[in-house]
Amino acid sequence: DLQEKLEGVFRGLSGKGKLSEENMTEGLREIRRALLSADVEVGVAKAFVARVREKAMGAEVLKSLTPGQQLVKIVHEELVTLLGGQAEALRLEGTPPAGVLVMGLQGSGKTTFSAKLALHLKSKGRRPLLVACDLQRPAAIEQLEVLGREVEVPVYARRDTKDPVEVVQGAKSHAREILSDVLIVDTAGRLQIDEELMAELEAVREALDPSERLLVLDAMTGQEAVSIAKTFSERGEITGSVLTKLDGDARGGAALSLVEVTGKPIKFAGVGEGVGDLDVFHPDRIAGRILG
Amino acid sequence: LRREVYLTDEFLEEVEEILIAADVGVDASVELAESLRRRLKQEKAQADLAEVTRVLREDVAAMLGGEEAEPELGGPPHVILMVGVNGVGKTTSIAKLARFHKDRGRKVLLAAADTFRAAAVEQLVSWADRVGVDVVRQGMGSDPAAVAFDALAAARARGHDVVIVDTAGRLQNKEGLMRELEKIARVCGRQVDGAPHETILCLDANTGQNGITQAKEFSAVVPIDAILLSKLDGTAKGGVVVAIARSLQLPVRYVGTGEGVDDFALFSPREFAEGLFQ
Ligand SMILES: Nc1nc2c(ncn2[C@@H]2O[C@H](COP(=O)(O)OP(=O)(O)OP(=O)(O)O)[C@@H](O)[C@H]2O)c(=O)[nH]1
Ligand SMILES: Nc1nc2c(ncn2[C@@H]2O[C@H](COP(=O)(O)OP(=O)(O)OP(=O)(O)O)[C@@H](O)[C@H]2O)c(=O)[nH]1
Ligand SMILES: [Mg+2]
Ligand SMILES: [Mg+2]
Repeated sequence: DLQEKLEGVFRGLSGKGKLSEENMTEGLREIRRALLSADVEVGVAKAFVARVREKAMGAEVLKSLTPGQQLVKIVHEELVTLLGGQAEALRLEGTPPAGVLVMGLQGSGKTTFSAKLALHLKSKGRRPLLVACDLQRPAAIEQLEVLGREVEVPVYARRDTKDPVEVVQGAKSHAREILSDVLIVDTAGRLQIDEELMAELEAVREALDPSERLLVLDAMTGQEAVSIAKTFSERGEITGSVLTKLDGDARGGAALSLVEVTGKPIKFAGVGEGVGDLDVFHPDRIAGRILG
Repeated sequence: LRREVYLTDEFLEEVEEILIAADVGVDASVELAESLRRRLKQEKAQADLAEVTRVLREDVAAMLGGEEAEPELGGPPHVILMVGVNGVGKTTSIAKLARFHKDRGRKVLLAAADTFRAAAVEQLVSWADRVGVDVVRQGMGSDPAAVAFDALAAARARGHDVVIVDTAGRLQNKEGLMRELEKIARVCGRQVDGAPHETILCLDANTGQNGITQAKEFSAVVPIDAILLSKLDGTAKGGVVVAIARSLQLPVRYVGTGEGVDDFALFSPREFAEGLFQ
């Protein structure tokens, strides 16, 4: 693992003093390698390692730690600060009903997350309404309706239109009728490079005017995390993201790319297929995973 | 106009970076860059850029299996088992495969053996309707192996040429779910000799290095015959299949290029390798 590799690099240095330019270069190379194998994007890894170098250069090697451990400690701290620094709760404000827009690539876990969030908000005393705005995938509406029944949250669905903006408008009036105070809008998966669908997303966002706009990303996402996050962040004006399938064994380097590129916090972690499998995001846990 | 490059460490690092950025992974990228250095430095310390990219493309393509090879059918019925982690495109790809075989005059039957996820059966039934093929299904929560068994029995009785079994998405670190998959495959073999004849691992092109673990762990419970690389219409290059080919020798046979039933093709290693360097 990374610690052992760094021990190898710094053997013979323990107790003697500063990390030097030479052993630092080799140590940083190992760190870069570890980040890349954990799926951190190339550019993000470079920038991150540069910051670690700055922190580490001239750092007094703690008497109780070996240089390898010291470097891992710096890396770990830097990761946790980056991943958790901006942490903030869900923002549900503005004229009721508040809106949460759920977006992302195909298959990332949006529909499942929407139901999880509904259950979570219900337990916090809110009255959510799930809104089925995926009008494209076969049985998408059915999927949300089944989940809605499971979490005992109403689902607003329309089978008479292919326009998600219409659905949002209908959902808003329906929410006022049944006194729901938060709309959770599930949308169709889309490629960030699909101009037509990204324009549709913007239209849905404008119609909903959500105070919370979440990007849902699969924890096993590789190098494209940057391109995906960047485009969705800009076009969707995201306020935060959700990292799903963290119950798997993916290292999750996409988390670093995600936060680095969007500057927005990861608010939730999907940790299973069940509607209860939703966690608040723990930066220290994902830092440990990324470092392997 | 020849662009000459010196095979310096800097240049080789650049090559590595292009490969890493395509999700080929550190180890495989370093190895490819090394092999490039060995192959070209034998003749000269410099080469023209076109030659360098050609060598790289050849090396990558050589790792990835045959060019657009049509699958050989087993049975009848030829039994296809579709497996993979959650959300990668298994169900949608089954619709595409059904269409592929139907177009070749084969009688296709689908088995809705994802009896777990909300509206999974409805999703497959909807696709079966669209493509115009039959589907065997049971109630939600029924034993997936039982659905597969019934479907294979029906296929034999009704003379289907191809059966495609859909399974629930499952993460490879979930032991119980992996055992369930093993059982589904075993039960297929009891109903039809040699089944499943084609176990396809569906892999999302956006997947990073975890794709290697997926291939490794799924292979440990059911022999994987081929990979279907989905969502290649996105920006992801799907380079993890190179790392998989290098360590597990699993071929890629099919690609998914969109959400429609025709967004499907046989895998071309040559085209794929070219895509890596674009
Ligand atoms: N293990 C695990 N599976 C998950 C998690 N979140 C979602 N899934 C599964 O991932 C698959 C895809 O989830 P969906 O909710 O349908 O994804 P989606 O983003 O709505 O998909 P599209 O609407 O097609 O874009 C399903 O099998 C879910 O059960 C998670 O946190 N852990
Ligand atoms: N852009 C694109 N989307 C795809 C492709 N293949 C599948 N999808 C989409 O990915 C999402 C998930 O597809 P599914 O077929 O439900 O995936 P699955 O593996 O069966 O999911 P689970 O059964 O929940 O594990 C859907 O929105 C599909 O339309 C592809 O090649 N390109
Ligand atoms: Mg969905
Ligand atoms: Mg499916």
